[in-house]
Amino acid sequence: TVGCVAVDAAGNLATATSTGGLVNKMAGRIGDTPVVGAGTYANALCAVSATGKGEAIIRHTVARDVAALMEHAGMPLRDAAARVVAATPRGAVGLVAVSRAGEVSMAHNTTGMFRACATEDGHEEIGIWTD
Amino acid sequence: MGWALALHGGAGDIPRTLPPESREPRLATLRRCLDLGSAALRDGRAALDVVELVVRELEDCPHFNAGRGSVLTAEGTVEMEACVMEGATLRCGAVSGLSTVANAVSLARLVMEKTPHIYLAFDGAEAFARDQGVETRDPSHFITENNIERLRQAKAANRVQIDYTQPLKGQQAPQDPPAPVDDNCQTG
Repeated sequence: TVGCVAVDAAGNLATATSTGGLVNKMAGRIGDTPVVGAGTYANALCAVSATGKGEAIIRHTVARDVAALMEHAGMPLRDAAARVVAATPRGAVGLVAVSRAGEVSMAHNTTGMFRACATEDGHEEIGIWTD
Repeated sequence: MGWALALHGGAGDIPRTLPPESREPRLATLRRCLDLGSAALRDGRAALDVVELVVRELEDCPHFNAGRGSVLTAEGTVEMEACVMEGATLRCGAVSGLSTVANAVSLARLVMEKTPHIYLAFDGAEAFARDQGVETRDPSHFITENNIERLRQAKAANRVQIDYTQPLKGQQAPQDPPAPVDDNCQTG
């Protein structure tokens, strides 16, 4: 699964996710990617793209939950993302997210996640595992 | 406030022993996509345009599980899916069950922008793609030798695998922890 989240200089948020799904999945199986609120979600506060085991991501409405914790509990993006990922089965979920303020989160409970981020102030990061 | 972007190429049981020939092309693609997206945001492009631009690039990379390089169903076919969403308006579009569309993310954006709906799937999505004149390819274009081998091994092990659970050459396929009996993850 691949995905990208962005906030532009005007504060507009967007997310996109694309996938081939699971190896050896049943024909006709739908995963989390196209299920709005599960693998992909954006509102005026944040944009989220998830990857991992689709059925787990759907059950936990991962992307929308990150936004909901910011919206209803006032959590900062990183705390919201960490809490949502921690609440899902180990080895099942990774996500990238950005907030309207330009905060970035790349959280996962899998062994690794191919990921990268950049911000206007010059911060860049590319990684696979948790170091 | 300033621009920012983040991207992923999938998560899973990625072994720390991942050989350079598997690791480096993916890292190079991440770098290229990061530079592409950063430059677009620096030039004032809208976030929606940037996420589509970056995901198209990732879809075209055969080392990631989307577009060319999509993993295979039990029947040996590709069924690609994608979604796009704009935060300020909550507009969104999604597609599933694509077998010929070169860039599923762009078709998802067309669903968002050109239809009153959110989600089109399978034959309806393919028909919409033809109507919109998006680029299509023969289904074989999306299938890589590596993914044929991954499917063979997954079938042999009777497993459904997420990204990066493929074995390294000469090694046994890593196994997911056993699922609870009431967990239908293994059947999708």
